[in-house]
Amino acid sequence: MKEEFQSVFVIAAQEFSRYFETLFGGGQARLTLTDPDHPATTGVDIIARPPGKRQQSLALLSGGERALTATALLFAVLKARPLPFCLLDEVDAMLDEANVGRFRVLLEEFAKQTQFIVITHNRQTIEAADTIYGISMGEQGVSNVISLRLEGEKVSR
Amino acid sequence: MKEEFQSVFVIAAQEFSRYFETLFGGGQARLTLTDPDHPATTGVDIIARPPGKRQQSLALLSGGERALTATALLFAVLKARPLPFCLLDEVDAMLDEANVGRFRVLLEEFAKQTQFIVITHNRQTIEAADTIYGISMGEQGVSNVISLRLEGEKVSR
Amino acid sequence: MYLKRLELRGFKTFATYTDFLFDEGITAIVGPNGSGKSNIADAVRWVLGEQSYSVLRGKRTEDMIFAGTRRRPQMGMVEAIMTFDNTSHWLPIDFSEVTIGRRAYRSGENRYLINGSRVRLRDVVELLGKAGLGHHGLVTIGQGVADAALSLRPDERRVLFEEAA
Amino acid sequence: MYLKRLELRGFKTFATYTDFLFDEGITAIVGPNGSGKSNIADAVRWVLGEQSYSVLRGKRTEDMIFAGTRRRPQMGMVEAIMTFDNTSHWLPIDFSEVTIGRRAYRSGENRYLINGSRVRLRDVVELLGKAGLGHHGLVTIGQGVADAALSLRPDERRVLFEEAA
Ligand SMILES: Nc1ncnc2c1ncn2[C@@H]1O[C@H](COP(=O)(O)OP(=O)(O)OP(=O)(O)O)[C@@H](O)[C@H]1O
Ligand SMILES: Nc1ncnc2c1ncn2[C@@H]1O[C@H](COP(=O)(O)OP(=O)(O)OP(=O)(O)O)[C@@H](O)[C@H]1O
Ligand SMILES: [Mg+2]
Ligand SMILES: [Mg+2]
Repeated sequence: MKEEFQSVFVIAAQEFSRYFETLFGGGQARLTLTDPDHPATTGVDIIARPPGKRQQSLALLSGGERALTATALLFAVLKARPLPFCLLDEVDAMLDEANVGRFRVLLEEFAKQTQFIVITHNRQTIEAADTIYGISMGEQGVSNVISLRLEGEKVSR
Repeated sequence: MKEEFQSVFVIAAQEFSRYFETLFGGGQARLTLTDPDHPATTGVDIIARPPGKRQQSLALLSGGERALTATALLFAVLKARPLPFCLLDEVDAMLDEANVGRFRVLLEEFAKQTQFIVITHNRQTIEAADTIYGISMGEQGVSNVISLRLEGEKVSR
Repeated sequence: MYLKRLELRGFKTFATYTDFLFDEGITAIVGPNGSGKSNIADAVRWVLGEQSYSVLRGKRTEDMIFAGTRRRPQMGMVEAIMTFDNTSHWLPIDFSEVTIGRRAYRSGENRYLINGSRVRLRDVVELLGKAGLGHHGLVTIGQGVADAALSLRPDERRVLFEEAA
Repeated sequence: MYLKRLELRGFKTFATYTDFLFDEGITAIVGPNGSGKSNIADAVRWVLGEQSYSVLRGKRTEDMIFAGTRRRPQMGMVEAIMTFDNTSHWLPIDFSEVTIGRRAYRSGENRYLINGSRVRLRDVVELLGKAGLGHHGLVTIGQGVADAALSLRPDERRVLFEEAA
């Protein structure tokens, strides 16, 4: 279990730095161990510097910068220990147009290996999808579903 | 101080029910005291039922329903104890088009008595503004500002 | 290995039988506030054996069952079934298609099914565990979870890596 | 009574002198992630006397001062001034226009000003208190604060009402 932590961490740390730069279009970040001599108990710290800015504490990051940094981290752990599928619930809510664009590119790359179900309000993210499910609330407090496939074929369920 | 709590609560509770219905376009909600016999220490509870749904715990509400309910609460306290100005930072981020529309109407009504500075990404909220300040990050890690007034006059600062 | 299908009946706002078909790649789920999108995420966690009702935004079993409204009576039970394409044998079980199901009743009773046969919770946990889907906290990444990962203390954040391991 | 003007020099990402003019009614602030919008909200709280650096997303005085980048050196001090139209006498002070200012240095020293004259923090707190702007927690409502109000325990939520009182 603790060996596992070590191996997950090493891969995730490498991927995190890479994904951060991809999502931010620059800058740099890394994961560090608070207590490297004790892998069984060490914590994990994050050092992040968005492009064009000076490295400061995580707290000073903006709402969107935090969301993007967290996304880089979660994708890094997913890369280290892949899952067959992953459901994302509005992880792109705080991102501006440019950042959503870079998120989408990374998502499409990842989707070659992992199936993604993405709950989103974001146009660019929706454009990346092959299938869209539209959910609406019916009069009886019951969810209704419509599915839309990329070919434009609309099917009511 | 505790008398003050009581008077703020009474007005806010009345306004909260009203604003909830306005923002949700229906449904009902109210504030309750957990210990009405002890006004000096009582807590405040929220009971909320969105339109067409059955009353359930707050936890079961959706992200957007929570944001809207919280907005009703904050506006209610603001009505009970007005401020000359109020700065809102992306309180509309989780709201869908229909809910933003109702939020905007309430904001415009409130703005007759209170000056609002609203940080937002939302088109409908921006449309409610008389003045817009555009902030961008310059190459030196320094914020740049452009102001746009409703008449379309653009001024670079 | 991928999720082919999610069938819901009585899960939260999905009172009527609902059948989601998924392909590999990216599926988007869209809709207004409160329409039921995150409830789908809850259903996925629930079928995979989630035991913490707070994670499912509820308090007990019955919060997972359609509570009824003025126009439609509450339901007595909930059922959800996930169908996996298993041709890559990600799940160590000799079927090219595997279903994992869960049913629950207002009494609080929960039942677990693999390929339609009733099993114990531990059987589901064990099967998913062998496939790396057991404790993996990232199967569904919820609203607000991403930012929370940044707010965690370093020793709490470690758990993200341990759970995936 | 309304906020007419906010002048910043050296506050977080606002290294160069920046002058915001506000009218009554609604002003929108827009821009990309990390451009400095929430930093404006922090500046407003800071001028009004905020003493909790965690609320300002920092740890100490120097976090409020432009930290510099590779292309521009850090600054030694920060200054912010808010100008209020006081014709309605909301602030109990005999001026139709009132400025409240704050300066801070890397040494950690903070200075407070009313109408350009140096005063103590308690003078600012007292003046704002009499105007109902003292402990009012809702002068700025931040990202995530709204939802937090729902997650609070009932006894914690009470503070919302007490602070406004
Ligand atoms: N057992 C239940 N029976 C009936 N309705 C329920 C039940 N549990 C939750 N709900 C309702 O489901 C709704 C929340 O749905 P959900 O969280 O899926 O919305 P959403 O589509 O994700 O919205 P948002 O975009 O705001 O996040 C709430 O209105 C809640 O009352
Ligand atoms: N003292 C400082 N010196 C220089 N830069 C700073 C300082 N304090 C904070 N920053 C920078 O300010 C940025 C955050 O700005 P802010 O929170 O205002 O963004 P925002 O426009 O609100 O973005 P979002 O839309 O993502 O919420 C961070 O990148 C941070 O590094
Ligand atoms: Mg949701
Ligand atoms: Mg911000």
